[in-house]
Amino acid sequence: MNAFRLLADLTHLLSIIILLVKIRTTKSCAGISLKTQDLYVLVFISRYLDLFTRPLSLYNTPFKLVFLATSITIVYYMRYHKVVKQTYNKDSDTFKHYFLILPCAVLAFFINPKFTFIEVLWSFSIYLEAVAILPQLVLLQSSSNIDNLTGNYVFMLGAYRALYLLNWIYRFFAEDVVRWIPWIAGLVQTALYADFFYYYIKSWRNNERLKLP
Amino acid sequence: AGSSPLKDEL
Repeated sequence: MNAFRLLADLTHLLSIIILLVKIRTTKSCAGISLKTQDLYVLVFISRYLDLFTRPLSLYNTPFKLVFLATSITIVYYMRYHKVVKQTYNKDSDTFKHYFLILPCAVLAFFINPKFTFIEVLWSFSIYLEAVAILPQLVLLQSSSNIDNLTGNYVFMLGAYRALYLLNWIYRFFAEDVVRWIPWIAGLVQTALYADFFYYYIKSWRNNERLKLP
Repeated sequence: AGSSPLKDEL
């Protein structure tokens, strides 16, 4: 455990808290992509099957349970809550997210640390997480204005993987750890946010409302 | 350098 890793996980948790606060207090999920949230449920379920096979950890186990519970809660709100579901921008959430799942599954089938059920699903979850933000970014681009909570949510979600990159650099030098699969996927995942980061920081510096061109 | 997956991360 190092500071980058701890900060990354807390940032990830914070992003989810921001999203839940937005949904619960404003009773609105405007600007949030249900497709991205669906993908996160799939990511967490396929990655955290090891909850059943690995010994409990005081740090990892609670995080895994929280990520599973909160992602399912968010999807539940967006689909079934009688007020929240009416605020969902269904017509703008146009990304064909099913087309992300098959390529990630094929990639996981061929590129994995070990050809076992758990390891292939783990690889699948790493690949899918890398691209799961795409429907959300497409939805934001079609939004004329993005509320602060939504902007902060996406920023924290991007910052989390960027901090993992620092963690991996640290671990490479301090612990001699080399793990190509999460590194490359994590690099792709962070790179997808580059455009968003640029406009987020620009709007923050100019004290303007966030808008993606 | 280990070749096992990074299972100690989230």
